[in-house]
Amino acid sequence: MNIFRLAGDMTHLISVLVLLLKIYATKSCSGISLKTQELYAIVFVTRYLDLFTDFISLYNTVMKLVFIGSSLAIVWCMRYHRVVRRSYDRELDTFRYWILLGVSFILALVLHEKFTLQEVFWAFSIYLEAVAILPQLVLLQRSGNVDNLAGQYVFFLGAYRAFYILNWIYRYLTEQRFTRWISCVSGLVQTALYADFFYYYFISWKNNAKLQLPA
Amino acid sequence: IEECNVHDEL
Repeated sequence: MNIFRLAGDMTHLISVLVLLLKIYATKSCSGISLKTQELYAIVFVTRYLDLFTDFISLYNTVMKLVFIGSSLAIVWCMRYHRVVRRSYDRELDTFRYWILLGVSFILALVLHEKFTLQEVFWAFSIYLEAVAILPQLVLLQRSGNVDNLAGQYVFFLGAYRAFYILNWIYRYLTEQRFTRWISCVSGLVQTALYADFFYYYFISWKNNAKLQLPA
Repeated sequence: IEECNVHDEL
């Protein structure tokens, strides 16, 4: 464990807490893409298949349970909670995410560390996570005005993977046997997808204005 | 040696 990875995990945790806060405090999920939340639930379930077979540390197990539990709770809330579900922007959240699922799975069948069920699903979850934010970014562009909590949620979600890139650089320099090309390349793609969001987020923060994404 | 390709990252 290094400071970059810890910062990354904490930032990721903050993004989940911000989203839970938004949904429970405002009883609304406006501006949040259910498709991105469902993709993230799939990411965590397929990535943590080793939850009960490989014990790394208490921290690792607890965080896995938190991410799986919170992502499923958010999907459940947005689908079935009688108050929250009414504020879901159904007609704006129309990204055809089957494409993302299909491409990620085919890529995982071709590019993986070992051809075992667990490793193929792990690679699938890495590729899927890189593109899982797309429905959310499209929804934010379509809905124009971005409420603070939704903007902060996406910001922290993007920042966490940026910390992980620093973690991979650090591990590459300090651990001679560290090669995680699948994670590194995917993580770079993932963070790059946020680049324009970060730019507009920074502009809005600098001008102390509402976050406006160009349609 | 212990199998080192266990994914220790979240």
